[in-house]
Amino acid sequence: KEKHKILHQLLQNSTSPVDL
Amino acid sequence: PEAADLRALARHLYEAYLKYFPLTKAKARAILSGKTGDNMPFVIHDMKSLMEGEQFINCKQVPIQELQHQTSTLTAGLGGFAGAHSGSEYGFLGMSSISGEEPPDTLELRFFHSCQSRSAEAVREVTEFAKSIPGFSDLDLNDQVTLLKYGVIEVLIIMMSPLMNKDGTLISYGQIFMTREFLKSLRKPFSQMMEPKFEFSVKFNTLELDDSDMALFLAVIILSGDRPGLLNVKPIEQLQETVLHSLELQLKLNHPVSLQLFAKLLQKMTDLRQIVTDHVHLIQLLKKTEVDMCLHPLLQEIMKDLY
Repeated sequence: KEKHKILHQLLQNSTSPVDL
Repeated sequence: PEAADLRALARHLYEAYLKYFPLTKAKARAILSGKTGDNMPFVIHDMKSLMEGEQFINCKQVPIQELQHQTSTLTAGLGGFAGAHSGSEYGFLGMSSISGEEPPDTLELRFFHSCQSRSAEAVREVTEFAKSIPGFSDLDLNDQVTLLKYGVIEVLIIMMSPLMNKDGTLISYGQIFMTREFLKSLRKPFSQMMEPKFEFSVKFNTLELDDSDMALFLAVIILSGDRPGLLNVKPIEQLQETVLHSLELQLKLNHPVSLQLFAKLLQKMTDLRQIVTDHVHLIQLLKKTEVDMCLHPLLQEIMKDLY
């Protein structure tokens, strides 16, 4: 999970844009 | 009833596609064929026009809120200049403007960083699109990650195709047209990055898919059950099969005289994998050879141990 932290975040956050 | 379900799925995916990817193929082709009246894209064809283009975009900067609303009018991964809006360290315009005092090597790196910034944003859009595929969010979360990790660059390359013709590509929300010759004139290995995408796109564009076909094709790519490391392949294959049926029906209805279009399209998936493999190897080469290169954390995550 740690290896793909941002992808996990993107998948779990509904519509709010992750700070890229 | 089954056909009605398949049509409903096609409509649903097309709506999601329009929601998350505002620069549609229809809009991009209108820009490329000069049907947008006075709103012709600015052409970058050499270093001088690159500098002017930077100025041009600086004048037209979109406020951040508006940008978030648009999410992205730029559909593909080569979104030069887009980093300007985010203020991120990867931005092209976020940095100082090009001047003769800079070492010449930095230009390609700066442009490359701006492309990365736009690509990261595009990954976010593709993720939202994937989540809109019925059943996708019910898959094992680790499998969702794997599908995105392996599928997203393929999706981005497909989405780049409508922005390209044999002479160049639209970038920066369709506001700029960058010529293929200019991209080829950058120093190695940057000059080698886009040429395979142009070759692919020119051939892919002859299939003449429209946006509603594209939406289904992108979903098929994402739902590939043969990605390495998947934990539970069966539900993915079942989802893909339904989307494949929907795509087949869509192509029959939308392109009744285009023989074997479905088969031709599926063959493109093999070419795509090779392009992505070569792309990732090129990025890995860049990481080794370019001292000043930093890879965007999201792209790093995707490309690490990919191929």
